[in-house]
Amino acid sequence: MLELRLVQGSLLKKVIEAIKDLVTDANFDCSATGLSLQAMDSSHVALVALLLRSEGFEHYRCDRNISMGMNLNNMSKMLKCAGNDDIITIKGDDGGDTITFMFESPNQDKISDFEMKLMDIDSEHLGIPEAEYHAIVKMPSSEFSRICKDLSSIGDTVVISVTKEGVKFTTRGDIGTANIVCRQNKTIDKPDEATIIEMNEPVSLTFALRYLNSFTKATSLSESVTISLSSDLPVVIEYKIADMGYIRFYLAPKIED
Amino acid sequence: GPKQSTITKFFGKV
Repeated sequence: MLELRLVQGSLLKKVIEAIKDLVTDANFDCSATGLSLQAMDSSHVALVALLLRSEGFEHYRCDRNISMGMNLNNMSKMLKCAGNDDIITIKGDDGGDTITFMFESPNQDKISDFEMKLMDIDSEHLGIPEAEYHAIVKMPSSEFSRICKDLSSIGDTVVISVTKEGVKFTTRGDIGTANIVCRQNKTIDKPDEATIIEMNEPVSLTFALRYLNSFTKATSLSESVTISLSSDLPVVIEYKIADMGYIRFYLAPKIED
Repeated sequence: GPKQSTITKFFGKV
């Protein structure tokens, strides 16, 4: 028996919109800890890891660990039927082949339920090692989104470099080149607008902008984004989900032969 | 130019 009641249902809507273009089908793993998901895109270049902790739900009942295979496009179709202010409850039975989404309007005058078919998904679970990153950049999520969008009109790849000067985003294309440097900017009264750069050593990595632009679909989930870089690891782009958990996108770098 | 690597080059199956 599974019953998860999320008062801020819009969070689930946003989460699915943020990952559905990257991942087609995924297993949602439900345990006492919370609802989690780990999935790669079809070309295995990017990986998304989601955690919604049990404490973030108003009611959380998960009698035993359960893995539910869902088509994210179908899930999106159903969740789009929920209002932004609706409370969403996810209900399932052990061993059942469907899941039910119940939507309640804030004043309880409209209650809907949508039953969705589950699917069997053969997915590999990858071990993500704890890592010491060379540099961690925290910046406004809207700024990061703007940079990725702007640069993708000029080039296909971006070099992200962190030095003492700041974080630099560089691209090159047929029409020319572009460099955007963001310096550390600790705005005390507006911490969400701060850019904070922690650097253990300088690092420079190349990534496909197409994927970074896809990750920025999570922008509305969090005012800030954290970019963790190490020269020998995929970059981690993390959006925290208020009081509940996170979406982390891992992107494998482009490497010289 | 640089070649795209994959996640599985860095993270192993559990």
